Amino acid sequence: SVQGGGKPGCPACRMPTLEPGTERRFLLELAKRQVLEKLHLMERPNVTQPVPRLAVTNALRHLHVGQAQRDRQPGPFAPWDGPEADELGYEIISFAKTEFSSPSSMGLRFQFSQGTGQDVHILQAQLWLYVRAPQSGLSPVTLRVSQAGALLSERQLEARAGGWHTVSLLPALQAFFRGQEKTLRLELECRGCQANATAGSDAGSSHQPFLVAKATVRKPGQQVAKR
Amino acid sequence: SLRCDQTSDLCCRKDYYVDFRDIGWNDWIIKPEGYQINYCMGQCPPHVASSPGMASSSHTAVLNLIRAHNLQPGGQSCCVPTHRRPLSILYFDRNSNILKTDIPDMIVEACGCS
Repeated sequence: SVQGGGKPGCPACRMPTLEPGTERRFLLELAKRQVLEKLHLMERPNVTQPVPRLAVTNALRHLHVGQAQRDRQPGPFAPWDGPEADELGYEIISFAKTEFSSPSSMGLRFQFSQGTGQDVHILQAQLWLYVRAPQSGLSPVTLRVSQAGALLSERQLEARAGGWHTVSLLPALQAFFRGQEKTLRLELECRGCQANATAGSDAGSSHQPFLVAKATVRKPGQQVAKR
Repeated sequence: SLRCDQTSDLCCRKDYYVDFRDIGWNDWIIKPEGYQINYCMGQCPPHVASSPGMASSSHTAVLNLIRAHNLQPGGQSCCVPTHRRPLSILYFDRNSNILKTDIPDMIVEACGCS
């Protein structure tokens, strides 16, 4: 029932007839609750380290470029036909923080907050790196990505290879999300590169390395009995 | 389904747009700027009870009148959503990662009498 003598609505529907003054306040509160509930969030996230708008724009542009390329050429990632009925599909972009940096190698750290009690299935995972073209321009450039010493990927780039490059991280990220860890650490080594491997190592740069993943999330207990 | 207006108090869809700036959430929700939090309201008198949407034809209305006369007294019919659509949302999580997802059944498109 609504204060102020509003006509009670249909009792079975629990939707009160809203007076104009209360409607706005009621609906804004309802919207907050609805968005948090549908995103399985307990409270609204507080973004303590905002990402530079340019880095966000860059990442979103590459996300869609990557998506368009994948849709055109059936390559390692078949076009994604969307999540099952009892799952929520996500695309995730995670920006790297640099842990250490030397002339030819650096450490990248990605922070995830796996939803409590949700099992995350990674369907696609790529690391995007911006590599500055080597001054010499002669020697080939070799990019190696490792995790805790285990080699994940090694790529030879043409000598004049300045620009964005992708490295697939699918098995590593699937294994990571099966664990309980929330921090993913990668080591990047670049042979034949000048200075540190990627031009975007400092956090404020629009060439910050980032990781793109596609996932489905299912809350436990939501197993649908398939007949 | 009818959109609510002042003339009728029959079951209809009430449109209401929530701008995320009004609730101070535009810092973590990148896109969209807001969404329609529409809801259903209005009466469901016997002759339109259990009609899926108010756009029913006169044929259905006649059928409903016949049904209404045979209706057991006290049957309560409610004005409820009959069709909803998803909302695509792009937002920051607490680690400044960007997530994009489609929230199913988020926006009420049509109302009808249960």
